[in-house]
Amino acid sequence: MLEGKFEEASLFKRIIDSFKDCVQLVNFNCNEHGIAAQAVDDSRVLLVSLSIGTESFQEFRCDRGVTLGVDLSSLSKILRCGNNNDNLTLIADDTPDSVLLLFEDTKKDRISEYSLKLMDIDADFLDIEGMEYDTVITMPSAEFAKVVRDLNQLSDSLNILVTKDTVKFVAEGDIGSGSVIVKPHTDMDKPQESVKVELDKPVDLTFGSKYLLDIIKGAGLSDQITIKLSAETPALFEFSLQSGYLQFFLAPKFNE
Amino acid sequence: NKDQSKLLQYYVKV
Repeated sequence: MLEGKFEEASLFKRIIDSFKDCVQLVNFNCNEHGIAAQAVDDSRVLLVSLSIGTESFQEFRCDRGVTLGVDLSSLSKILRCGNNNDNLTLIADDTPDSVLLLFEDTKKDRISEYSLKLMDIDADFLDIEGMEYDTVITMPSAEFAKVVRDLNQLSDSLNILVTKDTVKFVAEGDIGSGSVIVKPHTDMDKPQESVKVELDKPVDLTFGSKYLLDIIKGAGLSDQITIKLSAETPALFEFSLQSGYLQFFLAPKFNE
Repeated sequence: NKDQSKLLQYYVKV
């Protein structure tokens, strides 16, 4: 049996909102460590990997492994019915055909209960563990989101070039071109504003802007984003949760 | 002129 209680429904809402636009059908695998999910977008270019550790819950128990096959657009409809600061408890039995969502308004003693029908989802599971990366960038997620949104106006591709001293984002399109250079720095007063670059090898990769626009929807989850890049392999974009993470793996574009 | 690669080129199905 699964019983996971979020102190505030807003956390689960923000997590789901961060990836519901790029994947629709997702198996949530629940066990004693928390809730995890992996899903690939229809174009097979972007993969989402989610882990919500037990520390992200106010209360959590899951004695036996349970898989919840969920249509995220349906789940979102139900999540909109709860208030952000409600307690939200997810409840499912060991062989569930539905999951119960219980919103509790602690101040007004209002309890609302929704049942979401589950689906049998036959999805590929990809082995994404053990990749090594040439460079790891950590920067403010809002700053990365702005770069992606700004340069998306010029081109449907975004080129990321990393050298020892700089991270350069470049877009070249029909109306012109643009670039943004971000340099590593440490902000002692606001560590979340810092930019850190670890580099084994310089990297020059190009990504589809439309996928990056999906990825930056995770920026509300974390002040910082970690970007791991390696030549000719998918990039990893990670937002940390208090306990767990939301990761996006994005295949690069390549020259024919 | 770049083509989009797919994840299955890099990862194996489990």
